[in-house]
Amino acid sequence: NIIIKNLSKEYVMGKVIVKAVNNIDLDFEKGEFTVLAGPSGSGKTTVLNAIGGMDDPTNGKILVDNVNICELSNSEISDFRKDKLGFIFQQYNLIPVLTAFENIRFSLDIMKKLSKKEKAIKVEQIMEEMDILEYKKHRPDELSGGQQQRVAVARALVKDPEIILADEPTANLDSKTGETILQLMKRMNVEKNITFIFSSHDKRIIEFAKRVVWLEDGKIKNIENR
Amino acid sequence: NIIIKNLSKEYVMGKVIVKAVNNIDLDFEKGEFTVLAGPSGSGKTTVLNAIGGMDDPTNGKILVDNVNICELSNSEISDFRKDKLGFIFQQYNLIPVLTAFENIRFSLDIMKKLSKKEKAIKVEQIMEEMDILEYKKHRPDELSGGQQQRVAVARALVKDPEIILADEPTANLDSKTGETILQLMKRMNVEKNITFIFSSHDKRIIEFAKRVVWLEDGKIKNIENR
Ligand SMILES: Nc1ncnc2c1ncn2[C@@H]1O[C@H](COP(=O)(O)OP(=O)(O)OP(=O)(O)O)[C@@H](O)[C@H]1O
Ligand SMILES: Nc1ncnc2c1ncn2[C@@H]1O[C@H](COP(=O)(O)OP(=O)(O)OP(=O)(O)O)[C@@H](O)[C@H]1O
Ligand SMILES: [Mg+2]
Ligand SMILES: [Mg+2]
Repeated sequence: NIIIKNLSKEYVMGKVIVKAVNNIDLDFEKGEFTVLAGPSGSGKTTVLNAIGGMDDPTNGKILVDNVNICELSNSEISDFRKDKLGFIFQQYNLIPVLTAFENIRFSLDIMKKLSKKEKAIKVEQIMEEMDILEYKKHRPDELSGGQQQRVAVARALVKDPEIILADEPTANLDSKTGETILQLMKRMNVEKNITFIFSSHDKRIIEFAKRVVWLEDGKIKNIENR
Repeated sequence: NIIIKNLSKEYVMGKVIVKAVNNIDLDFEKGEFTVLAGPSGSGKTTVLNAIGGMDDPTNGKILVDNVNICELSNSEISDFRKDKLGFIFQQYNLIPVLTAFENIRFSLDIMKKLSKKEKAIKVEQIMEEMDILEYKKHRPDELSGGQQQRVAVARALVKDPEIILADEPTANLDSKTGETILQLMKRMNVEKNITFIFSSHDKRIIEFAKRVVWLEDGKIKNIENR
């Protein structure tokens, strides 16, 4: 599980202090299916980046299975991300020189225990489920926006990690495709007890979620439990 | 107005030919408020990029006010884009080393006839309307996803061009912010007779539009006139 205490993230810009996250307390249980919602600029990505160890908070603690990840060294954080986490970035962050297939397989490469053949089967299977198998040899700049997004989603899901942090995973997808991906994530959540924490404006995700944490100006405004 | 005849765009990838757009005929009248809709990968961005002279089609003609833009030289195309067009990119394409304010003012710089002071007033006004004035000194990597998107939208709108091509302009915005921007665009369309052509999955844009062109696999599947 994840325990966040007094989390703050500030940016100093000249004389102005931007409080992206302002003293948040928030807990997540194993196997949750929860979304961080709220207006553009309310702090959703900043909270996800903090949980994912992508960014150092200005203040506060983040305990993941009782280990405070804010106190880990760079190599310990990178092991944490490799072993426990799948991250879907809001801007995809695909590797431009690799094909769609190689981008997804890359996240299995860092988990050493599979053979090359086993990896290829897992990558093809998730690409089939996301309806992007036909584009496996395309590089990111040879893919549509929504196809790039699905490669970014597949790259996180293929790992079957303990925790998946998904930042706006359906923003560039049509209803039917977005729905299919949400159903797939829900199945992984129920069958494998994987914890999903989303950031999203998408009504479909907010309706699917078991819990909605509403942020505004870096603070928690309201929590809905379904 | 815009007349598209026999438009095709193909990519050759090894032995496979990807038909991104497959022989489309489509006309747009001045002052339209139209959306290209359809599944991810159906060809929406490719059609917008062709109209905007961003990409050479494999085949076909695109007449803008009776000039075939496919036959223009590079410098003539760049004049066409500078004088007549505002483009909102699906991935924003902001200039990383400039602030939000400078990114928006840059699109006025290429229209020589305003003084520095007049430009600053126009930039501040559009940023105020898009609720991003407070972030004017932030660079793109110091902005949230939806804030970057609004800078990209503002950069196109501030020019008051004849034609605005908007590729998924609300994908990363919450309902309220997306709604505000759509109302602003509708006002510009009605008051200044600016032609808007959108690519979008967003139900709000599809409902707002006067005409919906449904694409599938690079072809026009259906056209709805409201
Ligand atoms: N450079 C390229 N090389 C090969 N195929 C490409 C290239 N660019 C685009 N494509 C393909 O052309 C098709 C249409 O792409 P396009 O970006 O127009 O779709 P779209 O409707 O905008 O999709 P989305 O809603 O996901 O943004 C896609 O299947 C894509 O993979
Ligand atoms: N590097 C930075 N420097 C200064 N301010 C920043 C920086 N990164 C983010 N911010 C600010 O922090 C606030 C929160 O940003 P964040 O990306 O978490 O918002 P968000 O809720 O994900 O928004 P969106 O829905 O638009 O993606 C924003 O107002 C943003 O401008
Ligand atoms: Mg965000
Ligand atoms: Mg597109």
